[in-house]
Amino acid sequence: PMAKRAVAEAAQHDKVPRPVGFVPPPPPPCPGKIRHFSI
Amino acid sequence: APAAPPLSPLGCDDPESEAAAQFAVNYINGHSHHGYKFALNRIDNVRVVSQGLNNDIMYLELDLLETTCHILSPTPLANCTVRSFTQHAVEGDCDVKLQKLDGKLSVLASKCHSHADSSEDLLHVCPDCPLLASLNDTEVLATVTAALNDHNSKAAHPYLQLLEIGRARIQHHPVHSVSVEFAVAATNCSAAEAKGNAGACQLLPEDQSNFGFCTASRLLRPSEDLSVDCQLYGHQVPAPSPPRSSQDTS
Repeated sequence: PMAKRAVAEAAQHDKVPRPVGFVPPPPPPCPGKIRHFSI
Repeated sequence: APAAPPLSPLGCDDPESEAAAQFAVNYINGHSHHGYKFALNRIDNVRVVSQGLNNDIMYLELDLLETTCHILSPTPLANCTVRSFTQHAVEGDCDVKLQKLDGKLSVLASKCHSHADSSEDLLHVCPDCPLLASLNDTEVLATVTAALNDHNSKAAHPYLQLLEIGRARIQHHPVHSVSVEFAVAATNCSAAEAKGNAGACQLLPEDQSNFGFCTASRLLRPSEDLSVDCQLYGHQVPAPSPPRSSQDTS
């Protein structure tokens, strides 16, 4: 019988372990921030 | 010795890019003779090509938005309000080539084109918002003429002449109305003198020039009404014109 695992438990197991010292990539340099609104 | 690590590309939000973009926007506004002042909305891209020590060429792609200040207004750009989305905004796309030599910026070339936001986008958000109209629309021309005549008939001095129509919007629902904005200039006539022969009235010479700006709204249905507001800027000492050089601006 298929046992439905709790989401948290599944997510725990599925989460890919990150290497030590992992630094998220910097935001792309361009385009820059929107100062008013975009049309 | 290991080669120096390549300089990381300049980011669009880096202070150096921001300073160059503001310099470019001031240049664009300073070299424009029609329409409205534009403000920086976004730096779309920046590319730096080194020409040698302390000598870089910067290519900027800028996204600007129209403000409510006419180009002849002495109001500093920082105090000019960016036209809101529901006022049917106008966007400017500019490509600017600058040189940064020993830390000093100069514009070598700039090319801009502007376009209004799409009517569909505006009506989707604001179904009853008036849309930008063509400046040679007959209702627009009639409203500008009526507004200027109305102002000149009520103001004793000076008789104002039309310089250019800046923008116009027409609303058809729930009322039929036309709103216009136009630039004016003082002439050497008083209203009384103009009554006799308006054709003889001349714009004041540059050293006495006095420009202004008018907004008017004309209700056509369900009843007729006209409201006009004209403000003169007073004589502005013209800024020293930049030295003519090979700078290409289009």
